[in-house]
Amino acid sequence: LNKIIAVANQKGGVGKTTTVVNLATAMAACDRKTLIIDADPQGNASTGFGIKYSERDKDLYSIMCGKTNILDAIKDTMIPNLSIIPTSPDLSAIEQELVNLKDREYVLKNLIEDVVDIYDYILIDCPPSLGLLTLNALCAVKRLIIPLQTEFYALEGLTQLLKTLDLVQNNFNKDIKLQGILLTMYDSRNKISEMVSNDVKEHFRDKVFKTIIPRNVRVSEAPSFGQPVLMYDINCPGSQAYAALAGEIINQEKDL
Amino acid sequence: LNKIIAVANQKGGVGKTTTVVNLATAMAACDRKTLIIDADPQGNASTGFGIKYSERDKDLYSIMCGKTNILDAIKDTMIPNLSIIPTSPDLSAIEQELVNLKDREYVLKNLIEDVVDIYDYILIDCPPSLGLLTLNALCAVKRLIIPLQTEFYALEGLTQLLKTLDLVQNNFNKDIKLQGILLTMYDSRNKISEMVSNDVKEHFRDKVFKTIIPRNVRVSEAPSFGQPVLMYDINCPGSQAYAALAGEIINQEKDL
Ligand SMILES: Nc1ncnc2c1ncn2[C@@H]1O[C@H](COP(=O)(O)OP(=O)(O)OP(=O)(O)O)[C@@H](O)[C@H]1O
Ligand SMILES: Nc1ncnc2c1ncn2[C@@H]1O[C@H](COP(=O)(O)OP(=O)(O)OP(=O)(O)O)[C@@H](O)[C@H]1O
Ligand SMILES: [Mg+2]
Ligand SMILES: [Mg+2]
Repeated sequence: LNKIIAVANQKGGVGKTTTVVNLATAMAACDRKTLIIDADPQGNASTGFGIKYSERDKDLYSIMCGKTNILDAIKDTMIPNLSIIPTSPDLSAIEQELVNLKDREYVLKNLIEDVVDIYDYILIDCPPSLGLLTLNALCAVKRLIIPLQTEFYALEGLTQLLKTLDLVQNNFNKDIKLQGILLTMYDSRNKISEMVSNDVKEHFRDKVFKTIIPRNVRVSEAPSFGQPVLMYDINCPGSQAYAALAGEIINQEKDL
Repeated sequence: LNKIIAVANQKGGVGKTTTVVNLATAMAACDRKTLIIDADPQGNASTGFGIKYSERDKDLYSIMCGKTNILDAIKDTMIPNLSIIPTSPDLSAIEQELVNLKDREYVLKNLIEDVVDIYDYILIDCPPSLGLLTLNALCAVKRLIIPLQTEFYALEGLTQLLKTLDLVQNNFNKDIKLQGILLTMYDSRNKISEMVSNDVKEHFRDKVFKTIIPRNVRVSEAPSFGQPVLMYDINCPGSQAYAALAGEIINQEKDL
C-alpha cells in the first residue's frame, strides 16, 4: 500500500489544508476509503469539516503521547468513506515532548501501522515548517504532494523542500517519493501566476500535476460553513479542479 | 525607545513579510531610520529587496551563533534610511542549536542591544510558527503587529497567538504590548473578507488598525523585481495603504 500521502510545504498559506480537505473528499466520492490526519496544531483541516473544539478531546496529540488509542480518535465526517483524526492546539507541545525520544521521527509512522490496512488513502496535513511534526509525517508516508501557490515568494522555498525530501529519503524513509507539485490559486489575470507556473513546469516537467487549482472565492467560503468545497458548491471551478486531481492521482495508481 | 516591533502570526501566508518590507519602506520614506531583521529561514524579506543568496554570507544565523558581529551583517537597501539583516536557509538549524542553551529565548534580544540606539524603528519578520525563533523575536521587542488575512482559517489562530502574547508578557518580556491587528488582503468582492473584518473589529475594537491593506496584484508582483511595492508602483492601492499605515503608527507614537 503506497497510498499514504503527506501534503507539505514550509511556505505558509499555499493551500496545504485546502488540498487535503478537498482532495480527500474527492477521493472518498470515488469510493476510496480515505483517512485525513490533521498534523497542524492550527487544526484548520478539522475546522474544515466543522469539528468543534469540544469534540477534539481525542486528537492526534493525545495519540502521540500515548493517552488515546488511534482507533478511538478516528471520527467520521459528513462525507461517506471519509474519516479524520482531528487536532487541537495541544499538538504544538509535541515537538518539545518528543525532542529527547530515541526514535522521535517515527512516532507517527509506528502509530498508523495499526490503521494502514483499513484505508485506501491516508492524507496528512502538515504545518508550515520543516520541524519534527512535518518530519514525522515525511517518515510515515510513501508519497509527498507539494502545493505551490503561483506567487513569487512561494518559489523560494521549493529548493529547500526538495533538499529536505532528499535528506529524508537517504536517512529516514527510503520509500518516500514525490507524487507531484500542485499549482494552486492560479489566477489568469495575474502575470506572476503564469510566470511561476511556466517556470515550475519547465524545471519539474512530469512531476507537476496536469490539474491546476484556480483561485476561486467559493473555495475560501466553504470552511466557514464547515464543509469541503465539493459539498458547498460542486459546480464551482475549485470543486471541479479537485475532482480532476483525484482522478489524476487514482489513474497514476494504475500505472504503478 | 519602544519602537522595536515584531510582525508575527503562526498562520501562514497572511502578509507578514509583505508588511515588514513595505511598512519599513514607508517609515524610511518618512525620514525614520529603520532596520529590518529577517528572522524567517525562508528569507523572503531579504528576497523582497533583491538580496542574492551569495550576498547573505553574513546573516542572522551567523550572528546568532557568534560567527559574525551584528554591525558587519547590516546591509543597506536601495531605500535611503532603510537597512536589513538578511537571512539564509542556514537559520533553520538555529532552533536545534539553541535548544539546550540557558537563556535561549534572549539570544536575539542580547544581540540587538548594540544597534538599538542607531535606529528609530526595528521591524522583525517572523516565520509561520510559534517556535524558538518567533519566541526570540517576541522577547526582543516592545511591540507586536499581527497581520490577519481576511479569510476564515486565519481567524482560528488568533486566539492561540494572543494566548502566547500573554504567556510572553508574564514570563519573558513584561514590556511587550500589542501595537495592533492589521487586516490584510481585504477583497470587497469576497463576502468572507467583510465577515472576518467585522468580526475582528467587534472583538478587538481600537486594537485593530484603521488602515486596511486591500488585495492588490501589484503587491504580489513587486517581489519578483526585488523591490518594495512603494518603489515598484507608488500609486497602487497597496502602496497607498502601507503609506497610510506608517502614518498611523508614527501618529500613535506621539500619543505615547
Ligand atoms: N483555490 C483557492 N482559491 C481561493 N482561496 C483559496 C484557494 N486555496 C486556498 N485558499 C484560501 O487561501 C488561504 C490559505 O489556504 P490554506 O489555509 O489551505 O493554506 P495552508 O498552506 O494550509 O496554510 P498554512 O501554511 O497556514 O497551513 C485559506 O484562507 C484558503 O481558504
Ligand atoms: N495585499 C496583498 N495583495 C495581494 N497579494 C498579497 C498581498 N499581501 C501579500 N500578498 C501575497 O500573498 C503571499 C503571502 O504573503 P507573505 O509571503 O507576505 O505572507 P507571510 O505571512 O509572510 O507568509 P509566511 O507565513 O510563509 O511567512 C505572497 O505571495 C504575497 O506576495
Ligand atoms: Mg494549513
Ligand atoms: Mg513570510
